[in-house]
Amino acid sequence: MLEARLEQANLLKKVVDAIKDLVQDCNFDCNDSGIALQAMDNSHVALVSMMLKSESFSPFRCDRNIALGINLTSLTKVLRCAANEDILTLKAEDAPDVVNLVFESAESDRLSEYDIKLMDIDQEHLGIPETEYAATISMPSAEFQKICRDLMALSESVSIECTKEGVKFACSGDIGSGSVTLRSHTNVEKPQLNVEIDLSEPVALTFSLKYLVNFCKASGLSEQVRLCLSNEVPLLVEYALSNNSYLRFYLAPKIGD
Amino acid sequence: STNQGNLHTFFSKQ
Repeated sequence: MLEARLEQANLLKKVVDAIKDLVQDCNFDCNDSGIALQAMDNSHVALVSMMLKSESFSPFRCDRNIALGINLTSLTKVLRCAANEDILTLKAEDAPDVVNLVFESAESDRLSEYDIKLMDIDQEHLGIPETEYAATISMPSAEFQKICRDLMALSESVSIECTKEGVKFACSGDIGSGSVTLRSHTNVEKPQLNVEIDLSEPVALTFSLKYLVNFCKASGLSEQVRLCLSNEVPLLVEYALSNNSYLRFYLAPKIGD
Repeated sequence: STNQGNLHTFFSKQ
């Protein structure tokens, strides 16, 4: 059986909120290392990979692998019933047909309990190869979100070019063109505002801004976002969570003619 | 113009 207790419902609320517009029905794969989720959007252009490590929960108990097939719209409806600070406990039997969610309010004596019917989702699982990326950019997640939103006003695609001078986000469209160039930057007082660019070789790739703007819904989960690029491979956009948990998005590049 | 790649080009089914 599964029993996973989260100190704050807020974490799961924000994770589900960040991915519910990208994927609809997902398997939450529970095992002794934690709760994982991998799903692609309908066009198989973007993939979300979530890992909530068992250390994120206390207590965490999962004595055999359980796949919880859940519709994210249903999960969103139930998570709306939890206050951000509520203690959230997920429970499921082995081979379950429902997942049980309990919300306990910290101060007042209120306990809410919901069951969500599970679905049989036979989702193809993709192998994501370990990659030594040519360029890794760590930057404020809010800044990346602003760049994507700003450039999406001009074009549906953005080229991301990393050289030793820095990283340049550029686009051009019907009304004109625009670009944002960042260089490594250290803010001593506020390290969360740092921009760090690690480059082993120059990289230039083009991506759909619609998807990047969608990924940026996760910005509230982490002050920093990590972009990993190599030529001819999908972009990795990673929001690190506590206890080595993470929310990762992969996006296939646009291929020039 | 550029056309959108697909993840199956890069990630194999497990």
